[in-house]
Amino acid sequence: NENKGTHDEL
Amino acid sequence: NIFRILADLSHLASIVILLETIRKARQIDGISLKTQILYVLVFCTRYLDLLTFRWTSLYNTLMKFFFIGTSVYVVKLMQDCKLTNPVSYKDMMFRDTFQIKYLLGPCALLALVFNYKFTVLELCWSFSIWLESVAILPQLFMLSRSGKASTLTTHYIFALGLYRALYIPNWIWRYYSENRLEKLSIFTGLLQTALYSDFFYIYYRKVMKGRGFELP
Repeated sequence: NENKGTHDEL
Repeated sequence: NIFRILADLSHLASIVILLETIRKARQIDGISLKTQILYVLVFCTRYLDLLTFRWTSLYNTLMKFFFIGTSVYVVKLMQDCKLTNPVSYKDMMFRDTFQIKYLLGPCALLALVFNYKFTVLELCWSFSIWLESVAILPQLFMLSRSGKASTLTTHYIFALGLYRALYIPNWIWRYYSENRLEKLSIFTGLLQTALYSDFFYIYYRKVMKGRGFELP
């Protein structure tokens, strides 16, 4: 998944 | 989306309630210092990405600083109580007996096993997400030992629990709108909300009907 490791949540 | 905004607002509200409780009442009865120290650890390990300057947004960055700052401030206020209200401090320490090594150890292990990348930043992030899911346990343990709590303390715990519960519809929303699925956040979020479920039930039955929080 491309979103892995992009922590844009708090 | 609306769930995420409401969740973050609920998280903010919980911290404001806690700060107001400690500052106004000048006592810390029923609040677990251990849980608060765990939150300092949670935020400091979660938001290490502040140091990389790869910022998501101004909102995101400001909130991160707010959560780190206020969590440290709460611990400082509670420590101050040792001098300003030693009776209240002693009473709190007497009840705050949960052994946090049983949380820190397993969380560190889980972070080593479940993470997105084996880098310091990602391991710390995973550790923080696991630790957050169980950080309320010393507080809930303290609550169950004393059997009752001030209404403000229960509002604080409720707002804090509601925040992660609201992240669950947010994740469903994001799955459908962005095809985004963060398994670690979702699993730990469900775990965290499950730990609160008993508390939510009593809060709904008693506090929301104006009867005060007392355990059966």
